[in-house]
Amino acid sequence: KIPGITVYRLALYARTLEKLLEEGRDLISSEELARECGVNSAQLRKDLSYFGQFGVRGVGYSIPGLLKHIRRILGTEREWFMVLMGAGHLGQALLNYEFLPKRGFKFVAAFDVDEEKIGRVINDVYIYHVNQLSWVLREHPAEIGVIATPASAAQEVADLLIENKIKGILNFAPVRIKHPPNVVVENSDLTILFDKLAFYLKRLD
Amino acid sequence: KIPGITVYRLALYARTLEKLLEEGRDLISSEELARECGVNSAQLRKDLSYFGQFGVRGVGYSIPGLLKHIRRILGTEREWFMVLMGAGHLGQALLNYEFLPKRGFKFVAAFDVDEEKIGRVINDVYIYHVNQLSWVLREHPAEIGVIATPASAAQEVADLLIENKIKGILNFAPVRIKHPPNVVVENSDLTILFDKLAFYLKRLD
Ligand SMILES: NC(=O)c1ccc[n+]([C@@H]2O[C@H](COP(=O)([O-])OP(=O)(O)OC[C@H]3O[C@@H](n4cnc5c(N)ncnc54)[C@H](O)[C@@H]3O)[C@@H](O)[C@H]2O)c1
Ligand SMILES: NC(=O)c1ccc[n+]([C@@H]2O[C@H](COP(=O)([O-])OP(=O)(O)OC[C@H]3O[C@@H](n4cnc5c(N)ncnc54)[C@H](O)[C@@H]3O)[C@@H](O)[C@H]2O)c1
Repeated sequence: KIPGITVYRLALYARTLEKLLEEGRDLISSEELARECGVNSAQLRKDLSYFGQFGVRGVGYSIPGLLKHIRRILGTEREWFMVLMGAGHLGQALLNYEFLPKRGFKFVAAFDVDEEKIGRVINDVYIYHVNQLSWVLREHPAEIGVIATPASAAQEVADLLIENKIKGILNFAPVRIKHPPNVVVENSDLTILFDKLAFYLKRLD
Repeated sequence: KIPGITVYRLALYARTLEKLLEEGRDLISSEELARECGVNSAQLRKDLSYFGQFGVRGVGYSIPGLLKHIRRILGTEREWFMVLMGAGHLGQALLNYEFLPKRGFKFVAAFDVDEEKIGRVINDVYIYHVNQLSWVLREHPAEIGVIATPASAAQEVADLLIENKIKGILNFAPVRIKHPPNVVVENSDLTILFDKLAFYLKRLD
């Protein structure tokens, strides 16, 4: 399995190329792109060549071309349909986060157990009762399940997603989800961001 | 400046060591730790030696000792006090996220402009009107500001934090914040997590 940190670097290269494209740039050398991303250029060339040759030595990379190449590697050149489990604070922040649909990640439905939330619509997404997952998926197929329930409900909700042939899970609840090998689970831990901030703050003095 | 990806790796090593400690492990070799984190062991040794020698060659690392060493490097062996700007969906999810105080990141106050939210208390944190920031900081000093406002208010709120001598900002709003060099700004982009999930899902077939 390709390590998570390699994929993180690919996503970082893509973000940096998007920013350069917005600034009107066309070409970039591997040295400059590596510097912008904070990696060494040998690592960058190794990452890019791992997935097939790209760019002409000496001339540098075409920014739109390289971005397209990396998006194809990441699988973000297409749309992914998702269901949200738990439409509480974090869930609603995700439903409102306009960057997700812009990047091709679209919620087709949300699920909860709280009677007060069921039947509401947020950003065109309807909140169903969690018991309705299987028949909703028949109407609106999805490949990704996002878990934003309390930790106590996370495993039960994950089992339900897996039973309904969902193959990818993004888990925000602070528990490790047990799952079969043919299901991909990514865990979100926002505290890594806070650690990064602490690291730089400590060095400010 | 030390690249963000290096700090990300240090935080990853710390998370992995915490997990191993929970599983009752004491010792680990650099090869095994590197494998668990998905980096090569030369990179791991380089990262650790950059911040001072640690561990005995051949014997491996003491897990509690190495964790303490990395926490000192990251600056997470101490408490950090924070203020939240924008107590909406994402803001309230952060106020309720019990992992933050567990890791020493504590909110002392929250701020908003919505009359319906002002005066409420969430997880022992009082929501003030944003105009009260300076006198609240005199009562409850803080070093970190977390921005969870709409993008339209993010720069104005960042300026207010900087005026009030806040040196570290974690920005969740999808805009680039302008700031002086002596203030650290980290931006959160959850979509990188979704990219990682797409990458692994694409390869499942
Ligand atoms: N990983 C991170 O970075 C991060 C950050 C903040 C919060 N969190 C976590 O995200 C989760 C949600 O946090 P929140 O603040 O939105 O909590 P919340 O209580 O506001 O929302 C949880 C929602 O889940 C619903 N729910 C409960 N059981 C359910 C079930 N079986 N099926 C479907 N829905 C169910 C509840 O009715 C509620 O609406 C928590 O586990 C929290 O620890 C993670
Ligand atoms: N980076 C990420 O990964 C991520 C994920 C989800 C949402 N977001 C972003 O987080 C932000 C908040 O999202 P949300 O769903 O919680 O929105 P929300 O509308 O529920 O919350 C925003 C809050 O900010 C308050 N506010 C407005 N102007 C303010 C000001 N000048 N000072 C203080 N408070 C002010 C509002 O009254 C409201 O309570 C948005 O910018 C959204 O794009 C980021």
